[in-house]
Amino acid sequence: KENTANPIVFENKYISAQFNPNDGSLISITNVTSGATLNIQQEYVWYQSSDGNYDSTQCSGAYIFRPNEDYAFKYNNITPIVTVAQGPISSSIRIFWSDIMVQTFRLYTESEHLEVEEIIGPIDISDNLGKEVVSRYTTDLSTDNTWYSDSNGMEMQKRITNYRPSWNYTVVQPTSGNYVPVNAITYIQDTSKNLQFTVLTDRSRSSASLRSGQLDVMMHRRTLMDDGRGVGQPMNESTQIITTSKLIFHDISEVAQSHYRPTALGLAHPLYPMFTSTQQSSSQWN
Amino acid sequence: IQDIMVMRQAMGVAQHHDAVSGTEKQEVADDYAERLSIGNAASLETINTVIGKLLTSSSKSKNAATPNLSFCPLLNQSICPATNPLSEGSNVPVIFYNSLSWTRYEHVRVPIPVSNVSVSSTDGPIPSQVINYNSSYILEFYALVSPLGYSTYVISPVKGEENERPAEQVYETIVT
Repeated sequence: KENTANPIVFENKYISAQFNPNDGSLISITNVTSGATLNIQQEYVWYQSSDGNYDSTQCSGAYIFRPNEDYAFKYNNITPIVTVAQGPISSSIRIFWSDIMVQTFRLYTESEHLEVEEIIGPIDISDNLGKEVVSRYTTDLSTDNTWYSDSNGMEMQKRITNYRPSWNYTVVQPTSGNYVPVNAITYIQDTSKNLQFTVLTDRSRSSASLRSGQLDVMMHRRTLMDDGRGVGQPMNESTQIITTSKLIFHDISEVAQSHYRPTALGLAHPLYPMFTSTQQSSSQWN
Repeated sequence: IQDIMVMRQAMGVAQHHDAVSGTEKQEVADDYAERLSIGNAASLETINTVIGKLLTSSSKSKNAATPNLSFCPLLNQSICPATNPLSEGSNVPVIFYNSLSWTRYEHVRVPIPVSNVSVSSTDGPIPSQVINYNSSYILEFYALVSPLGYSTYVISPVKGEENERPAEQVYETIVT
């Protein structure tokens, strides 16, 4: 369907997701049950790790996330190869930029969420720049500088941009000062529309909402300098990460909350497979 | 119990705050990984023994040999050695364990070496799908597993005239 104007649509009885046919990017998610549609853009950006400046010699490292500036660069500047596969169990769209950056969205026939698998790394530092790579979701929700993230998979914490509930906060780092821990769940809410966009993660990372309707999730970091807090090494992670997250768009209600909580636990505790082989037929074996 | 203790000790070491937050030196991170890997291998061996005994005790034939179970540490990649017997014509039973306390009906993904397979549960054949990415195949189907329980599904290679995949089952389109 090259150069078609029609979006690629994955749909089941719970949600519908639309993708740009030219670059495979996510356009919108519709909750089929309620009929509400979320316009959404997802992109990968990176912050340049600071190696100190005239304000401070503080470098970005394992303890300290300190970007060189508040501007985030686009991580993928090449046209990806997009592959679509649809069948009776799932529909998937795979966006391949390179061997070190691959994204796959999947919608299963019985799922209430859109799954996104991301292969990222090793981060290229051949240009002698440390990089902190972020997945950024930009939606049309009005979120009033507020977002939420979990505490150890349990109580959700309310987060407000440039604000701390227990002391008068002076903004020194407008970007990194707003990144907070996420262990399993982070979300933004539009209370005027009674809508919520939730991201479930399969590992601990961090999130921020720097602008209304936006949700950042830190993916991978590779810094060149030690941050001077005791590690004594730069955080030179040379590994590739394969991570799975789930995106849910739903109304703000206790019923909806009761759905994503088990999903988050399922993501953390997947069905565990064990294999053997046999010459018996399947009926004999069973 | 001694085999499980290996993993327990590795998990105990990994509760150190530097392990949790990633503020350890790289050589320490490598040590954490090695300890967890050793513990993982010991735990898998224990699971292998326990499930093998359970399968044998439920078998109608008292002389049935204990099935040797294997595991796939590369499930999120494209190759799973545990399913290689499919390419030699053998069936591959896969047993899923549900560690949560409620019944789950969830999709599962298994790398396989061949493109044409069928999947059966205790009730007979079930719908499945094979995705082909760069000459590797991923089998997808739904598994129903009871709380803290096990379910078995048998993956079988499809032979002979059935060897052609139904056209409606999967299609791929290179968009750009």
